[in-house]
Amino acid sequence: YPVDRAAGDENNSMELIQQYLENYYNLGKDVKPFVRRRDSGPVVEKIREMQKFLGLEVTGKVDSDTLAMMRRPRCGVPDVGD
Amino acid sequence: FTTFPGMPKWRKTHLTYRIMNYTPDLPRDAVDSAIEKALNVWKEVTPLTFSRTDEGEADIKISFAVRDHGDFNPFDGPGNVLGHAYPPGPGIYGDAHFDDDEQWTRDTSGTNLFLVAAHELGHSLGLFHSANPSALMYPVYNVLTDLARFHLSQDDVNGIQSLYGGPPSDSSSDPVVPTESVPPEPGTPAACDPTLSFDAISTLRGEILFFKDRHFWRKSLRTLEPGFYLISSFWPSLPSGLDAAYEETSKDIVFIFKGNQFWAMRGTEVQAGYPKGIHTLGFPPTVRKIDAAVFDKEKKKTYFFVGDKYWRYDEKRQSMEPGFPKQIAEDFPGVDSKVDAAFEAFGFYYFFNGSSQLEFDPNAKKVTHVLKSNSWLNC
Repeated sequence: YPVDRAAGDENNSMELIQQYLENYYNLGKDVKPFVRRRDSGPVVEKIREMQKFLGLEVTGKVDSDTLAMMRRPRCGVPDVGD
Repeated sequence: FTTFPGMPKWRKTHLTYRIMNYTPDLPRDAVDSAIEKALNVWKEVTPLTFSRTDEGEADIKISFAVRDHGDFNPFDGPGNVLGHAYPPGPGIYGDAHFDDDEQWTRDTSGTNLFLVAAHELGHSLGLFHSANPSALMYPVYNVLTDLARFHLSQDDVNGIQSLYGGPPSDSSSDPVVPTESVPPEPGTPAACDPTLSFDAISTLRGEILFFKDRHFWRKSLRTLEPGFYLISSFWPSLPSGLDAAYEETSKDIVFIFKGNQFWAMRGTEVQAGYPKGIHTLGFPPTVRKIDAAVFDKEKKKTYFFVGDKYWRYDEKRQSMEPGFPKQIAEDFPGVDSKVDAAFEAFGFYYFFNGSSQLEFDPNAKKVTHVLKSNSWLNC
């Protein structure tokens, strides 16, 4: 059970990250969230953009603070212009 | 702060709003009050004014909805997205939508409607999101906001004033409200006299007016130094030595009392049909004058203080409430003396007697600070 739950959490988090960046940071819907290269790729760039905008430490990685921020209630208007 | 791409903004300063429906979470008057308060947040720092309409088209239409609600931006159930709004423009533009899967509350036990509405209406006026975490326009809901002392951050003020400029009273070219202070002359009251008392105090469009004899100080919370003016320079037909004053913020009217008469003013314009007798408000003939008055924006009720008693007037029903007068000290513990003047700010009532001032928390029902009367004048 713990293994399955952990896998489920990870999937949920990935889905959350993808949706968050799509909704509020104009990440293209066709961009895959699993980026193998460590410091590049549209998702990492968008995570950086999001962290910078929201005043988080800019790491390009979804650390616990970034994930916690993504889970907080917020306004539905995107943070960046289209 | 940022504005929307293309910097859309309203090309007029008077806007209409309409509350299209209500959340079942709150009484209607609580929704009305939250929206009005949220609009006032922006009104106080801009030339914008708002009036409510209950039918037909409005610049800003406010609605509660769940999931798909006809704008291709469906809500997402409880949590995460609380609301969204559209930048200025025709049709859906300017409208604000609130996710009714949230638990809307007056306080912060659920999602505070005023706080979210103030943010969304910022979008309705043309502000995009701010990256400043202390700004109202920061995109993430801040449950720790102190509602009693809520104020816009400087970033929000800079943002909205980049679109609309400051309030008319900030402008020396304002044709309605004079802004030039009069120089003090012999016999005029001194702001920092430790024995200074006030005749009457009222808010006016986000400022505070402290009346004394023929003059008044005008204190804006945005500027350090209060202005000092002759009452007659604003309102030539008013007498000096006023008894009481209060602002009915939802009507943009200041009521001023002297003896058995009272006047209604919108800005510098005395309203038609005034002065009227105070007994038309429902006072008994034994009441010859009012000592002080304060308007409760939330409840839309005005407290009138006479001697050691007070009356409560329902501004919606336009009638004095039954069961009054009551002893002031009974319902305002700690306010034991006659009240010279009173006003409301940041959710507190401030009661003045002679050179003393009491800050009273109406929720906790207790005096929270004892101050000198002239503390608002930077003394």
